[in-house]
Amino acid sequence: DSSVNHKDEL
Amino acid sequence: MNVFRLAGDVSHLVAIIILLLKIWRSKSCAGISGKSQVLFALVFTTRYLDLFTVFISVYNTVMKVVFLALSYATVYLIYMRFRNSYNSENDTFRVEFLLVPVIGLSFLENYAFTPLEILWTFSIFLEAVAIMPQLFMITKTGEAESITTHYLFFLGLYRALYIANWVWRYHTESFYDLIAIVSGVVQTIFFCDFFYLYFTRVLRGRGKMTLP
Repeated sequence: DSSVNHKDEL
Repeated sequence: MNVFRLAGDVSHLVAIIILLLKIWRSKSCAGISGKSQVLFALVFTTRYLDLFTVFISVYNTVMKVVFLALSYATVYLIYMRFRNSYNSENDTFRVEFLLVPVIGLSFLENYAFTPLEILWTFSIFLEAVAIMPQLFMITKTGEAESITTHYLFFLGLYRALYIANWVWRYHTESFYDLIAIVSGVVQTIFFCDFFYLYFTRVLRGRGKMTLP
């Protein structure tokens, strides 16, 4: 789910 | 990682370093909104709580530590080291008008109702409005030193580059993060008025940016 991805952005 | 996001992170780092160096070398924080800097330190604190629990890459971890360290150093310089040069009489924006809606919205609109997600969402929404006290201070004093405008330029540019990064990622990975995108667009729109003044006044070699 998208909540996992955004952690790779500062 | 893509060139837009890398350029955005570099622009963000440049902005923070410009401000920190300006305060350190001039030994003064005149014209700088301490409230905005506190809000930015809060943005990094609530966004990077996963610093020790999730490892993405060396770059990711190093940049998070650097952003946290530099933002707290800036707040320290303003409120401790050079507090006698802090224009508290001009830094009067009511930050509660920012915090209350941002806190409310992060409870309403988030990807998961967990502490980490709500705090991350809070940091995203807060970042969109964190520059308000600084822009308000400039309108109140009617001017800004050119170095402060360069700080604001790179700060505004960073999220504009992130928008390009999101377009690129949607186009290449079909990835999109709606909360970050909507908030990032709002944040960049808030800078538009400043960008106009920056390009029409500061870059004309006028030194100080004086508002009409």
